[in-house]
Amino acid sequence: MNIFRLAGDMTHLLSILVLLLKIYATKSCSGISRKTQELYAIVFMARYLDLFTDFISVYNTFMKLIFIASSLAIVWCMRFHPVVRRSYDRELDTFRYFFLVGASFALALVWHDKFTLQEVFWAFSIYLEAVAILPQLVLLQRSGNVDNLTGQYVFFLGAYRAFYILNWIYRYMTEPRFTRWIAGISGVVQTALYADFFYYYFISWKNNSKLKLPA
Amino acid sequence: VVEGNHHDEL
Repeated sequence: MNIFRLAGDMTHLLSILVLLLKIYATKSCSGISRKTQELYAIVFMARYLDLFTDFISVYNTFMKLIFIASSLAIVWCMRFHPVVRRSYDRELDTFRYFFLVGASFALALVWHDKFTLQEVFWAFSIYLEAVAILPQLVLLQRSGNVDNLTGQYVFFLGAYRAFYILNWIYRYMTEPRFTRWIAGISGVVQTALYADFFYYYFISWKNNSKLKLPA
Repeated sequence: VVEGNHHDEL
């Protein structure tokens, strides 16, 4: 474990806590893409198939359980919670994410570390996570002003993978034979997708103005 | 865990 990876995991956890706070405090999920939340639930379930077979550390197992449980809880809230579900922007959250799932799985069948069920699903989860934010970014562009907690949620979600890139660079420089092309390239693509969001987020922070993404 | 295998990361 290095400081970059710890910062990445803590930032990721923070993004989830901010999202839970927004939903719990405002009893609303307006501005949140349910499709992105469902994609993340698939990402974690596909990535952590080794949850019960490979024990890495208490930290590793604990975080995996947190990520799976929180993503499923958020999807449940947005679908079935009697109050929260009413504020879901159904008519704005229309990204046809089936293609993202299909393309990621097809790519995982072609490009993986080993052709085993666990490795193919792991690569699938890496590719899917890289594009999982797209429905959320589209929803932000369509819905007018973005509330602070939603903006912070997306910001931390984007920042965590940037920390992971620093972690991979650090491990590449300090560990012999360390290579992680699948996660590394996907991580760069994933972080790049946030580039314009980060720009407008920085502008809104600098001008102390409401975050507004151009349509 | 074998160092360098990716299952040590989240």
